[in-house]
Amino acid sequence: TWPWSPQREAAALRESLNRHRYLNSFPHDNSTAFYGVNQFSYLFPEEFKALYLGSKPAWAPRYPAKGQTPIPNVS
Amino acid sequence: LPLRFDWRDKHVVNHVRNQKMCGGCWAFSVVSAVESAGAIQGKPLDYLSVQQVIDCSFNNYGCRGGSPLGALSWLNETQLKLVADSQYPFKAENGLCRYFPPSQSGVSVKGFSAYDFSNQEDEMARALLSFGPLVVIVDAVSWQDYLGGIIQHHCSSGEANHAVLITGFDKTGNTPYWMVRNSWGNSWGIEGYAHVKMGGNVCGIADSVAAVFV
Repeated sequence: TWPWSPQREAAALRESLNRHRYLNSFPHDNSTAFYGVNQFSYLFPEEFKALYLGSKPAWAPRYPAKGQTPIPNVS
Repeated sequence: LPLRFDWRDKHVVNHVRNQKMCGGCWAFSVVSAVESAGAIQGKPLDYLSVQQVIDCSFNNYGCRGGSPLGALSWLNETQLKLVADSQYPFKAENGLCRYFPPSQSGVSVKGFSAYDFSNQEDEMARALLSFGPLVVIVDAVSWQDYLGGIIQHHCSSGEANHAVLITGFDKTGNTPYWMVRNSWGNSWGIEGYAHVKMGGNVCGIADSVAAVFV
């Protein structure tokens, strides 16, 4: 729902490049994730989130640790 | 636990799909889990209809978002048969729910279980081995820029916003990681997958984990 324009796309790309520099700047071993230009680099983070991150959080009960069984209510 | 396990090696995981500009990750993750659960039981590994879940899961919002657990509850309660994608193809936008006669073939969800496995990711790996690929919800804001490698920083267990499918894990290297199947096409990440460090609940990957039974 954002007005598309080449200027907007260029600004989003610049912001992405700055973000990549920051994300890749941390000391890391060669297995750590690396970041860079991909099909989403022309979107601002809020656009990316609105378009592609569509899941709602969902609460789930804690998995009972091994050996732990729920203690029945004992009066 | 084996050091490495991947349901793709058992040929029960379909190729990565592309949700395009539709916020339907919640539907893609659930349908993929149903596909794999069926294939593990020996059913054909057909693509099932994501559009059917997007259009008909009334407790969700289609391409404007939804909850995988909400979709699983709805599938389990209605016993709706998920039809083949070829019958009800994906069109990347909300549409009117299409109904099929009871004679229509399809796969229905017989049950599911969902737990918070944070601080218990080895138990989560056991659940993966026992029940098949797992539907999880992660905080994927930093995945916008991901190109490859193992995600272990810049990915908090803050606000879950993206649903994906865990198909395996690999503990053979210095940094153990989950193999996470995304729905942004196979040109993203590692042929459509991300590797997320095991342990430490990176990206909140263990907070809400569901296994599906068909």
